[in-house]
Amino acid sequence: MAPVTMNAFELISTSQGLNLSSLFEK
Amino acid sequence: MGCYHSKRTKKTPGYEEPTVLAAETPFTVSEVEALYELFKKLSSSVIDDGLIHKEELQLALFRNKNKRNLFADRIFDLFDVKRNGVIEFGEFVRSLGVFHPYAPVEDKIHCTANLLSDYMIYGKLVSLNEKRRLKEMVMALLHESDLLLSDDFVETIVDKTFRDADLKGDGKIDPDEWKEFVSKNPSLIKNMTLPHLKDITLAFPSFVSKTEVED
Repeated sequence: MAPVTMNAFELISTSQGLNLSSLFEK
Repeated sequence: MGCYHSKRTKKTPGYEEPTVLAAETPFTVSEVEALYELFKKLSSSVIDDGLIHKEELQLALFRNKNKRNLFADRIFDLFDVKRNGVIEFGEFVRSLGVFHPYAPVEDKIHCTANLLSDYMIYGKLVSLNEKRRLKEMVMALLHESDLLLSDDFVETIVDKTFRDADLKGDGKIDPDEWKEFVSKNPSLIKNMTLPHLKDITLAFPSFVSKTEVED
């Protein structure tokens, strides 16, 4: 089995739901 | 001039003076005024009462006011400091301040902890040691992204993440450990910086500031 390199917090923090960029779209 | 006067006097509930907000945040007065233009747009998209409701935030984030999203709830809670179910202008600006490119990195790290923790306990990371909740968040995210990973695999990811972050091995992640963890994984705070905020005055030019310059 390949070693796990994913980071749970990283996975969550980079999710679209936590990205506010779309607030600035006109 | 009459138009200018009426524009300045018609303020929304919870409005705060740009000079006050600029003094407390990384924003300039002009940027706060531009944020007011953005705030007016967001706060009138569904219910025109000058306050941002959760469905208005969801509409802005996802182009869908009915889309339920675990993380959108967390973002809303981050802004709704008074916990009264709406976001006022002052809350909007102060909360956005941490996303400014010039905001202190320490503040971004602290804010990320709050977004990722479960109970929004500011300044504490007590809930980050709840692996079960973290696993649920990961599963929810994977579900939203249509990614299918086995329950065991997600648990392995969560366990490893905790082992890596809990340097003292005492079963909890304290603020110092969190800071260290973020320094090793800088992408954790990537979403905490919004380059748009540097250009906010161009994106949302303020009628008030332009008129005051002319005055």
